[in-house]
Amino acid sequence: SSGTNVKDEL
Amino acid sequence: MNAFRLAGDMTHLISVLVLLLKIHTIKSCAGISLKTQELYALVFATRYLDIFTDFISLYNTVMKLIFLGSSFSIVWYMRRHKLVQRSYDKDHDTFRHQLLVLPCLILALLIHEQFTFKEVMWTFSIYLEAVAILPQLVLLQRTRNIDNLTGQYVFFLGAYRSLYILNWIYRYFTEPHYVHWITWISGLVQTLLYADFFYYYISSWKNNVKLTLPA
Repeated sequence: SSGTNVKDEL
Repeated sequence: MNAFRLAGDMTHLISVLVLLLKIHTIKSCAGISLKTQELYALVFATRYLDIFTDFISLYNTVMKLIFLGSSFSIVWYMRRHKLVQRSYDKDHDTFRHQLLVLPCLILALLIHEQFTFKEVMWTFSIYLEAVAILPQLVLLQRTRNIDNLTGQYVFFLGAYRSLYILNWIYRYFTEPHYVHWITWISGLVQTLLYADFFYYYISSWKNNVKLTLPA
C-alpha cells in the first residue's frame, strides 16, 4: 500500500 | 467516511474546544502540560505539509486548519498570555519532550513507507502523536488535583483514539487493500497509554467522586 488511503484521515 | 471516523474526529474536536474553553474563558491552563501542547503543534505542522498541495475534501482542509490553528494558539496562550501563563504549573511539567522527539525522528527515518521528505515527516508525526500525551499524563499524576475540564479534555482525546481504531477495523473489512501497519501500531500504542487514565476516570464518574490518580 502506498499510504494514499490513510492520508484522507486526520 | 464511516460513523466511527466521524465520531473520532468530533471527539478530537471537542477535546480541543474543551481546552480552548478553559484557557480562553476561564483564563487558566492549570493542570495542562505545555510540553504536550507543543508536541501536538509539532505533530500537526509535520503531518499537514500536504494541506495546500493535496486536496482531499473541504472537510479535511477545514479540520486540518482547525487543528493547526488551535494547537498553535494554545501554545501561544500558555507561553505569552499574562493571565494564562500565571496558572501554568511549570514546576510539575518537567517531562523532557526532546526525549520523545528525537527517537520518533530516528524511527521515522528507519521505518516508513516511502523515503521522501513529506512521507518521513508524516510518519514522524504519527509516531510523535502516539507518545505526545505522556507529559500530560505525568503532570496529571504529579498534581493529583484534576479539575473537570482537564479530566474531560484527556477523556475526549482518549475517546478519539479508541474510535479511530474502530474506524480502521471497519475500513479494513470494507475497503480493498486497506492495510496500514505504521498507523495501526502507533494508534494502538497511543490508545493503550490512556488505559490507566480511563480506568480511574470511569470509576470516579461511576462512584460520583472527584477524579484523582494514585501516586
